[in-house]
Amino acid sequence: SSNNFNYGAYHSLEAIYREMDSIARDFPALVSRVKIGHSFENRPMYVLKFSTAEGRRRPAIWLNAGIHSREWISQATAIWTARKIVSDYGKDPALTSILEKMDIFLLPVANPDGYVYTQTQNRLWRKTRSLNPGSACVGADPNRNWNASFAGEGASDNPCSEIYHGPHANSEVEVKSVVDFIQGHRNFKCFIDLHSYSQLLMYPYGYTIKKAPDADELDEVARRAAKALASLSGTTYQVGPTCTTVYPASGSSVDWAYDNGIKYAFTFELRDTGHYGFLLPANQIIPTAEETWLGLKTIMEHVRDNLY
Amino acid sequence: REKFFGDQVFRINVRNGDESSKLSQLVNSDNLKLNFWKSPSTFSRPVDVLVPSVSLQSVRSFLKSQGLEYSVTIEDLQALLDNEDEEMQHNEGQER
Repeated sequence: SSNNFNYGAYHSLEAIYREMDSIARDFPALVSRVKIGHSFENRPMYVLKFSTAEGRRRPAIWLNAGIHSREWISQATAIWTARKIVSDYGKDPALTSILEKMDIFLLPVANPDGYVYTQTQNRLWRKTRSLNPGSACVGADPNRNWNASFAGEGASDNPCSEIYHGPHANSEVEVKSVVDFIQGHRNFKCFIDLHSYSQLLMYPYGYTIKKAPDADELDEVARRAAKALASLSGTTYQVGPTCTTVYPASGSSVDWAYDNGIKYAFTFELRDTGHYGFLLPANQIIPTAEETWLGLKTIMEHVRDNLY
Repeated sequence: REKFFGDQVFRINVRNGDESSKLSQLVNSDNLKLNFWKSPSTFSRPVDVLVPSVSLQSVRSFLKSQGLEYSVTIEDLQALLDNEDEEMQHNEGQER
């Protein structure tokens, strides 16, 4: 890129934000960097908006990454994906046709405070860095804080727990910033959340074993996406509803999106299956991002052809 | 900055409900300072847990006494973190 950003390495929050700015500057007709809010410690939350119809509120796709700060491969995959979109627009017919009909919003670091904390204090930090009155323990799990069966099964009311749901839904300003933006836009059709690790591609629900109304279609799309992903390096993903694929989890982003009319809602648990866990070596960033892109594109093409 | 010298990641293979409930004793033992990377689930998925070096012996004894099968996926967490850190420093230098 113009400021020699190495996509095959992990970067600081500042470097990622600089690269987002650089991408927007390099492709002003396609991309803009939009501030959608701030974190508890007052760091900006930036998304990249990819749109070929500035000013119109087209059907949109939300790509979310880094909500659990220690899952570094998700932030790294997201910023690589941003560069991929601008590099391939106009060349890749599938992507070009997606962007002729829809906008894409990409949030590479959904938990900025947590991400900085993993780089300066504790590499294994997962939650936000908000303060819990009356407790010495810090932060809430931002993927248990959404208003979807909030405080239900698969979350904890103990502030010291890694899956602490927070004092109330949207208590984490990082979550509320995304909720307010999406509800203000009112035309999102797809929400994809990137996590790691385990190599899973999941769809609602996490908060109940009940089958989602669109489960059959979501399952079919997810299996095609997993197949496309595997075609590059043979990385195999398991596919299924969150609740019975990994474990019950209430208050998740994807369940909230689905219950709020965003039908195409998926969670990716990226590489690997546990050999490195959260410490995936940087030399696997690009292979992981490239294979994930094939899965993401499969889903986005389906959304493009099945707008509702 | 938090250090993890000698800390290890165990992968515990839970084969049935009985083993899952045995494991919950470990999950609820705050004094061992365990950090579950992949929590126990009801679908016989492996459980990954970061065990601080000071708790290694106690956890090994517990797993053995309960007949729970496990393997060590990361022998020394700090060594991996040092590699990652070194690479990030090197890369930042290059970027400048």
